[in-house]
Amino acid sequence: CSESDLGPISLNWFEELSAEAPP
Amino acid sequence: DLAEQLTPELLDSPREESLQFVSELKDPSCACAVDVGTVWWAAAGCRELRVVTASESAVSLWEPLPPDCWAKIHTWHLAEIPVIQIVPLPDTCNLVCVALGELEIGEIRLLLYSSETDSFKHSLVKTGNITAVVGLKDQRLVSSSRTMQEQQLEVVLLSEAGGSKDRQTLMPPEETVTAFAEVEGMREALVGTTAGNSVVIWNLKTGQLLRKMHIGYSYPASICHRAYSDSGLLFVVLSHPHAKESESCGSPAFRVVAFNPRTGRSTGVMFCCLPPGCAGRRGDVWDRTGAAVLTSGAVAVWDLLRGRCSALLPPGPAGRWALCRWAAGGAGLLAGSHDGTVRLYRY
Repeated sequence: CSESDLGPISLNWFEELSAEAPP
Repeated sequence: DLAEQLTPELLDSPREESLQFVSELKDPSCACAVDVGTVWWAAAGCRELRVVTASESAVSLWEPLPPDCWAKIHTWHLAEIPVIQIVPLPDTCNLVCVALGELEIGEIRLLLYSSETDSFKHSLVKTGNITAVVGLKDQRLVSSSRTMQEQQLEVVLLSEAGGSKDRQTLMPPEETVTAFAEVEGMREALVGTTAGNSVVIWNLKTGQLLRKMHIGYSYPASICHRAYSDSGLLFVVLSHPHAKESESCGSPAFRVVAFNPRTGRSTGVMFCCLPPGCAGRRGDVWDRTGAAVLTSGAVAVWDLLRGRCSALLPPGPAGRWALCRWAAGGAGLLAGSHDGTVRLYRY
């Protein structure tokens, strides 16, 4: 898998999505 | 015969990873076995793995008798509603969870031994039109249920006494949730698959729906079994019980798909096929290994990281295999036939 296929990857995706998602 | 039909590529090292027979149990009172599983059980200061067998009206607990026998300790009789499945509760001790119902699950019950009353008993955890239920680590149970108006997703923290300590609601997606899988190594993350062929991610602590990611239309009705987070990607093991065989790819048994949760984009990582000419039923995944009963009555095992069929168990002495489940704690594979015969194999 590369970033070109999947877009920018973040190691902290869970924390970031939790901060952005509606409560 | 089935093994002879397999091409060498599918079984290129069966000696290394074949299934070794360990022990057998047979329940003569079982008219039609519906599920089999294992449970950790602590008694007299000792914790051991026990086998659980289920028929439509009874669930039995079996203790190991060295060197290779099993003795039935107790049978819970559940005559009012048929037992549909045993719901494994990873890392949980002295609790057996079962789903009961007709066409779909209508009740979830816990079966246990009460030291207070010195008796075996069962207790009701949830009722409703339940579409999916899965046991999570730390004595948690997650389920989806629906009414005419809405879908309810709920995590129940189970108590040793068979009740619930706490309940948390998860935000439902618009589509019906068909299966759940916890994300290995991330206690608060949960994934699910939907009837619209999407993978969804929740935060179990807050109940937030974090992301919905469409899988594509190639393999409809995907069911998630396990998920792993690594290097910023979410790897989900999916099976496709209703996928049709195609000439170019064969019949998919399991696929591993990598999702980027940040963008929602995905790519297939590994593809495990059914042996040629075989059809399969719903399978079971433990660690990096998948297993499924084929309609021929054999059990096939796949190495999900290598994408190949690594072992094949032909129909047993009691006839066709109807059930297969991975035992807890890496103890091996349980294969069961409808007449109540269960065999444990080391993998």
